[in-house]
Amino acid sequence: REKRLTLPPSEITLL
Amino acid sequence: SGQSGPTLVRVSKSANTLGIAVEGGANTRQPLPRIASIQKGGSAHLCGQLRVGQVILEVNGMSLKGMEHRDAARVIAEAFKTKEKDYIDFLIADFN
Repeated sequence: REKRLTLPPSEITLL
Repeated sequence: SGQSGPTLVRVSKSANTLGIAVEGGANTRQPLPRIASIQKGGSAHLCGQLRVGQVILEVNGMSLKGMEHRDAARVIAEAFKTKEKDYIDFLIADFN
């Protein structure tokens, strides 16, 4: 069965 | 409706901080860095042309495409820190 890849949420950086 | 293409925004280093929070980078749900918030009194806020939700395509001509979040954040931070220029050029896309 095709394994659904879920992308991780991203970090947030304060600049 | 007028589909506007990417826009070049020049942000002067008019304050001690750039004053934006960026989210996103390669291999995440947000593939390109997106402006998550703009802090009052920062250079970006004073410039007045950046909006929350806009996506940063390039910084001073350097493409952020394919860059991990930390690398993209470092590029922006170094562009603000460098004394060579008193501004940063952002190529911005309005994806809504």
